[in-house]
Amino acid sequence: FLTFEGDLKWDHMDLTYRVMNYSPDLDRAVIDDAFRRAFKVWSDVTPLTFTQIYSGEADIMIMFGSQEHGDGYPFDGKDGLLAHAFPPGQGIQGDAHFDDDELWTLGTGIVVKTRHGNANGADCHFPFVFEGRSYSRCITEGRTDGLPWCATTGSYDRDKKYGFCPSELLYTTGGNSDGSPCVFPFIFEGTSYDACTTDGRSDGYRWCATTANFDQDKKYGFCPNRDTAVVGGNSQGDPCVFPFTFLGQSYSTCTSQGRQDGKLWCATTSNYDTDKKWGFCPDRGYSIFLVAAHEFGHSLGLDHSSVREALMYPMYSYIQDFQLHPDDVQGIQYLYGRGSGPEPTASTPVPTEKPQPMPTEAGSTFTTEEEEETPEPTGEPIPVDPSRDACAEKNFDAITEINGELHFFKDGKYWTHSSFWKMGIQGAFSVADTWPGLPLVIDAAFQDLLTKRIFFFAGRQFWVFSGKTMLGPRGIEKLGIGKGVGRISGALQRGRGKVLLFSGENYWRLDVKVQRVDKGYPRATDDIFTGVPLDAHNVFLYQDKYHFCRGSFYWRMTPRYQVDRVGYVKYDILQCP
Amino acid sequence: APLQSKPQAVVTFPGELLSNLSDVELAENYLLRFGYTTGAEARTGSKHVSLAKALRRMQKQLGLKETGELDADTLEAMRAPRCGVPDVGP
Repeated sequence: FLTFEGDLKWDHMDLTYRVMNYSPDLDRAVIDDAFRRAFKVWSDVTPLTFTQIYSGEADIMIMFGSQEHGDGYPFDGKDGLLAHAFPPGQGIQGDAHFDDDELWTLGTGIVVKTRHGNANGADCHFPFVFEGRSYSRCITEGRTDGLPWCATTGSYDRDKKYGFCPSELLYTTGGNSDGSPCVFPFIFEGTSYDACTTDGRSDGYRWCATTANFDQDKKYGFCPNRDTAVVGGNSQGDPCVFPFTFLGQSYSTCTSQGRQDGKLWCATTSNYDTDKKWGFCPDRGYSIFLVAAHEFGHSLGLDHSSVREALMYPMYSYIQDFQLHPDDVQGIQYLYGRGSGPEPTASTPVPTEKPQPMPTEAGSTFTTEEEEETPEPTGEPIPVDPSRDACAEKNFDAITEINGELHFFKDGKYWTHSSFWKMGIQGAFSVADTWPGLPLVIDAAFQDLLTKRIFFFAGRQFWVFSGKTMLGPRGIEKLGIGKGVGRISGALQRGRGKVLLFSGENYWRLDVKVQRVDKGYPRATDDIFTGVPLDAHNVFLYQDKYHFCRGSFYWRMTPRYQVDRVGYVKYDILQCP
Repeated sequence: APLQSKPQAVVTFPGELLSNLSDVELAENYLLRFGYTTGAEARTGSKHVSLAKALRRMQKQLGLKETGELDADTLEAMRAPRCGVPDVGP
């Protein structure tokens, strides 16, 4: 992870946000809910709280805009740049902007939330059957008022469940008309309009008058996008017109004819050949939730991560069951975690000195185990035997990452190696100095990413350290691991307080909070960790990849369970000469 | 749905933001916009060397193979939808 230069962060935890305007792509309630869930991603793992306000200056002001939208950092039309945000601070700092030339969805195609009808605002179900015909868009069939509607189940004929689709005939958003629908035709600057227009505006948003004469009444609102609204082209937001004529042929659906890139488009008048008005048909679009969660990471002080699976990775990719990556958690907790990040120094966020290594807290006292947040042991360990060379060891009792540094344990000694601080191998240090009470030889260790507690395993016993405070030894049967298991050989931290414990050809999933293994375990390692040694001597998570060691070799596996490297522990990981 | 027959004449659609940038221009814009190279570097150093150096920096940051070349993966990454905040620098 990376924080902005100077670890910019908010000086208070109860943050406010305000949505200045809404994209016409989604119902306002869908956008509000997506932003609420996006903030919750971060409040779930920090003491931060987020409150939406509806007037005045909030810490995080959110807006949609396209091209140049007032901050000197223009967007670039459909695709490419999706959004940007500013690090914590006053004024524009902390704000988040979303490119409204994109199609905003929840990542899997348009979300058509209904109003009125008898389905309590349920989303349209596409396709649906009405009078025996199947439809994949809102229709006006069956009505005389021209209001587009849809079924909210697969068959209207069977279930009679329906609602009205977003349309300017039903309501408008923003403006000064409290959501009243458009009135057509309306007069604007002496001209009569019978559809929404972008005339008179430079931001490309479609609007209409909500009385017959705007010149006279000045009453207006913004037009919601219909389900067939086009994206980009030269008619952004206008609905497709079916059928339309193109190169003399008639089309009743979107087509890729005339294009080499296979993208689907439609005309927004009945005749493309004469009017040349067109746009792209809706595709999967971009998840406003995922993009917002990323941008709010910036608003809180996180810069881009180089971890592909992390939320703060700069490129967009749709993820169905989103889960915050440990890299993101470490980053945000570095800034706002309980006592582990730099304390705010003044009443407004000011750049602190250059980012320091994770601060060690001198001699902290803990209240109870549940509440404590444990920094690493007090003070820097003193090398007891610098002559003891890690590169001379054939293998190690245990290897694991603690506070961002790899730790190599052997016979009561340990060495550290940090890829971040380019200081090479540090040590040997004495295990007893840093973690008094541990046996000389341990089998495995891991640090819980959320609480920073460190678990050690030796034989059938385990110890839990919170700083200098130690719990244990206790038997691993207390974790729910059966008698047949002689030793734990390694551990892989997962998200949400879960850790996989390995022994022989099996593994268990430990819930760190309750300190019990989950039901349905053990499972055979080979089930998903295919291609790695099943009798690995060490198993550890490092730089978001799984490492299985046997002898002097290691097998590295990606989070997608592909072995992407086999190498020497000594030369590749320890970087011995 | 009936397989779309082979597309007829390819039409140039009015208002389409066609990128007529060459791959190198696309790369130079991208590297500049996201902080992998500065205007000064782009102007002074030898074009090829500074491009290769900036490409390597971008490939490392984005977890791509560090070739220093404008290979397919790198071009694809440059065209992928993304956040507008620079990857390097303020």
